[in-house]
Order: sequence, then structure tokens, then C-alpha cells
Amino acid sequence: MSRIYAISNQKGGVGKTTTAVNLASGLALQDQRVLVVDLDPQGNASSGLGHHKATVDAGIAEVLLGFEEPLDVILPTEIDGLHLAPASGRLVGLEVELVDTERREYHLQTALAKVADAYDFVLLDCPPALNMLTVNALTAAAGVIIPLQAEYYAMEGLSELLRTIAAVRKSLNPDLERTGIVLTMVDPRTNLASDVATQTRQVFGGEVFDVTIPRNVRLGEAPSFGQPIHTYAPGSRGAQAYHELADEVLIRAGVR
Amino acid sequence: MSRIYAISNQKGGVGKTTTAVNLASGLALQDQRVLVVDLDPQGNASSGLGHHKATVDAGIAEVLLGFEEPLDVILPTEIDGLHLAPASGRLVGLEVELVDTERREYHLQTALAKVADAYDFVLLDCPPALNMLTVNALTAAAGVIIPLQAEYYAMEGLSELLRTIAAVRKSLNPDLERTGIVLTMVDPRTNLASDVATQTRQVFGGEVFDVTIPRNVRLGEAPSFGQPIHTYAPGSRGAQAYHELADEVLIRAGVR
Ligand SMILES: Nc1ncnc2c1ncn2[C@@H]1O[C@H](COP(=O)(O)OP(=O)(O)OP(=O)(O)O)[C@@H](O)[C@H]1O
Ligand SMILES: Nc1ncnc2c1ncn2[C@@H]1O[C@H](COP(=O)(O)OP(=O)(O)OP(=O)(O)O)[C@@H](O)[C@H]1O
Ligand SMILES: [Mg+2]
Ligand SMILES: [Mg+2]
Repeated sequence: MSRIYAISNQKGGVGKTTTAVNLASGLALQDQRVLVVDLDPQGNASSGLGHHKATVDAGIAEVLLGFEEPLDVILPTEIDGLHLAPASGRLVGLEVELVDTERREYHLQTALAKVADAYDFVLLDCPPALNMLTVNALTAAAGVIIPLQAEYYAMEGLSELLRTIAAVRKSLNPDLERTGIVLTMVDPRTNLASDVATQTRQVFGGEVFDVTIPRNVRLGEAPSFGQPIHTYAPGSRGAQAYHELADEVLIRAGVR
Repeated sequence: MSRIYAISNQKGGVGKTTTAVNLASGLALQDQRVLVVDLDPQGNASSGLGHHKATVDAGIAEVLLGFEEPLDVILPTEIDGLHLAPASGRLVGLEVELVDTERREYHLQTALAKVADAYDFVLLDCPPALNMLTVNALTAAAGVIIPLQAEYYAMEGLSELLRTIAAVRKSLNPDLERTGIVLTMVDPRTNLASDVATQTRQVFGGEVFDVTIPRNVRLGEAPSFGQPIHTYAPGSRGAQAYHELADEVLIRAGVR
């Protein structure tokens, strides 16, 4: 039984890709078979896992357009059991190409149904927009993990994201749940971060994961080596935090 | 003679809005008449200047759709001489509405031509995507100011942005220049930030503004009060850095 999670937040730079890549590696190190799908035209999750989009002939865009089968584009990574459906250059124009097609919101759901059983978890890295790529992710997913940067602008956009999730649940994917909110880039030395973190836990209670992801420069360095944190800096606070997040996700998924 | 600058980078969370709002206030404090246009459906520049999008009946989206004249939606801010064309809720669906219209890339250019002469500078805050709203901004602008976070993923996206600017210059706006790259959120204590900053200056030379915007928590706090940095924390390093950026922009614009 594969669990598909969308990692989504339309606010930019809140740690979606960093969470997708490092939660995936945390889960893989707990003997889970994991697939990361890079739905962001920037292709950061791809390069963060060692496959720069410029080197990718066919990726998830070609699958969504019907030119390739999912298994034909999936790549291995440095971590056993962790695979990637990469971004290719074609993803840049896909938004407009998808808009006029039949059942435009269901392309990803249909594609993933062909491979999901080969994985315990599928993580969908979303672009910073509530666009057709994100709607495809929310339609294909069983749950949404929301990275939330402990900053004012990030908090401001949360209600719009929750409205979009509710709208998708109502009209496209009745099983879509809110799996959890993970606080990211929290620098405990600043009042801003601790105030926002406290407020978020007050408002959302148990929906917020217990672990808080600290600001940790190793998380920013790892992508330049094409590695997740657990191979780049296994002893770092960033690696520890994403281990803990993987534990919590396993519990919420009912695997533990 | 009004100078229109797009503040653009498709990478999310690199400081586009923070730069648009605080460069605007830095210029206004140097007796320039400034208009900020919020083209991001998130509406961060609007709330950063004290006008939450939920309270806006008509904004730039209504102007681009032809329902309102620009002067009808422009709002004052706390700073004399600094005005805002805010985001409204309608901006969320505008991308799809614009795609099928005549001369879809020129709506903003046409709208701004009606008001630009009332301002010395017009700053366009762009969403984190190379979409129709961003293309409208690049078509209306004389120059592009590129906020660049000193991180690996941000560097990775730069070449795609430069290609898009070149494409717009070739087919839509022959006068479009690259005004400059401003390094943002630079924490001098980390090697990552200083390495990326050094590399950027080596590759782009004088195109990179001399001032580096440091990571400064005051810049993150100011938006929750709806104020630019120069009224929220005038003595902060963030305020000083955006003062210096305003000086450099005045020089590059030929005003100094
Ligand atoms: N906990 C952290 N500590 C330090 N740096 C981090 C942390 N999380 C993410 N980063 C860095 O911050 C930047 C933004 O993170 P990331 O790219 O993962 O966000 P995103 O939400 O995927 O952005 P986008 O909206 O562009 O897709 C990246 O350069 C990343 O390396
Ligand atoms: N120099 C800085 N020091 C500290 N915090 C900063 C700085 N610049 C921006 N921030 C904060 O970092 C976050 C990202 O900045 P901002 O929202 O301006 O980026 P953006 O590029 O406009 O994001 P988006 O892609 O979502 O539009 C915000 O919460 C902002 O308050
Ligand atoms: Mg990302
Ligand atoms: Mg912004």
C-alpha cells in the first residue's frame, strides 16, 4: 500500500524541496522504498538528488503528456531504495499544455497508479504556486505535508493553501487529508521564529509535527553536492531533524 | 521620465518582495516619487505596505482586465511619495484569464503608460514563476533587478531567468536591460553565502550591486507591522543596506 504525499506551499522558499529530498532519505534509511517526483520546473529536487534537469532527456513532464511510461523515466539515487522521477526542460511549458487537455487534473494520479505499488512512499515536490501542477499533485495525493517557514509572509499564505486543499478534496479527491505542518528554518535565537512557531502550534495543535527543522547551513550546502543531508552530513542537526520527521511520518502513516 | 523596474526571480523566497518594498522606501526617502505594483497573487508587497489583499476591492488585476483605470486602484502608504497598486483576490486566477487574450503580454505596459509619468520609479514585484504575469512585467519594464539569495538552488535558476529576459528582449521589449543583481540574505558567518557571493561577483562583475543585503531579522519582522524597514527599524542593518541599494539604483538610473 503506497502512501502518496504532496509537499506543498505556494509561498516561495519555505523548504518544500529540502523537505521532499531529506524526508525521502530519512524514510529510505528506515528501509522504506521511496519515490520522489519533481513537479517544479526549477528542477531543484532533481539536482538535490544528483540528477541535474539539463541532463534529463525525459522526465515527469513527458509522462504527464503521455509520451513515456513512468518506469521509463525513474532514476536511482545514491541511497538504496530512494528513486526519482526527475524534472526535464519540458516541465517549464507544461502548465499551459495541461490546461486545455481532458481530465487535466488527473494526469498525475493516472500515471502514479502504474508504479505506486512498487513504493512504500511517494513524495511530490510542488512548485511555489497553486497552479495546474500543484492541483495534479493534490489530486494524486492521499495527504499533504505543508512546510511552513517561521516568518510572517509564510503565515499569511497558509489560509489560501488550506482553502485550496479543501476545494480539491471537495471536487477532485475526496480522500485528501492534511497530514501535517512542519516548521522549517527555525532560528531559535530570533523572537520572530519562536513567536510564529508558538502561534502555529496554538492554532493547529497536533497537526503540527513535533519536530521543528532548525536553520542549519549543512542543509543549504548538501544540494551543491547532489546529496541528501543523510549522506552529505549525517551527524548534522539538519540530518537529525529529518530523521525525526521520518519517524513521525511513519507513525502518522500507521506503519509504526 | 519614469523608470520601470521588474523585481524578478522565479526561485521562491529569495527576497523579491522584501527588495521591492524596501528599495521603494529607500528611494522615497531620497525624494523620489515611487509606485510599487504587486503582481504576486500572494499579495505580500501589498500587506508589507499596509494594505492586506483581503481588504482590497480592486487592484492591479482589475486594471489588467480593463475593469478599472490605474489611478482608481492606487493607494497611498505610510511614506510620503510611496504609492501602491495592490494585489486583489482576482490576481489568483489572472494567469489563466490572460493567456487567451489579444496582446496578452502587453496589458501591463499599456496600463502603466497611463500613470508612469506621475512617478520617478515604478517597481514591479513578480511572483516566483516565469509565467504570464512575469512576462507582462518584463515587457513593461525598462530594467530588471534580480534579487539573488546566496544559496545553491538560487544560483541554479539564474541561467533560466537570464534566458527568459533575453527572449523577452528579442520578441517583446527590445529596450529591456539587466539593471543589476543584488545579493540577499547573506550571512557572512557561513562559507556557503560567502562562496556564492564571491562566485557571483566573479562571473557577473559590475552587474552585481556593491551593497550586499545581510540576513537581518528586522527585515522579517517589518511586514507583520505593514511597514517598510525604514519606518519599522530605521537604525537596523537592513535599513542601512536598502538605503545603499537605493543610492546605487539612483546612480545606475542616471539620476545621480
Ligand atoms: N532548515 C534549513 N536550514 C538552512 N537552509 C535551508 C533550510 N531549509 C532550506 N534551506 C535552504 O533555503 C533555500 C530554500 O529552500 P527550498 O529551496 O527547499 O524551498 P522551496 O520551498 O522548495 O523553494 P521554492 O518555492 O523555490 O520551490 C534553499 O537554498 C535551501 O537550501
Ligand atoms: N535580508 C533578509 N534578512 C532576513 N529575512 C529576510 C531578508 N530578506 C527577506 N527576508 C524574509 O525571508 C522571507 C522571504 O523573502 P521574500 O518573501 O521577500 O522573498 P520572495 O522572493 O518575495 O518570495 P516569493 O518567491 O514567495 O515571492 C520573508 O519571510 C522575508 O521577510
Ligand atoms: Mg522547491
Ligand atoms: Mg514575494
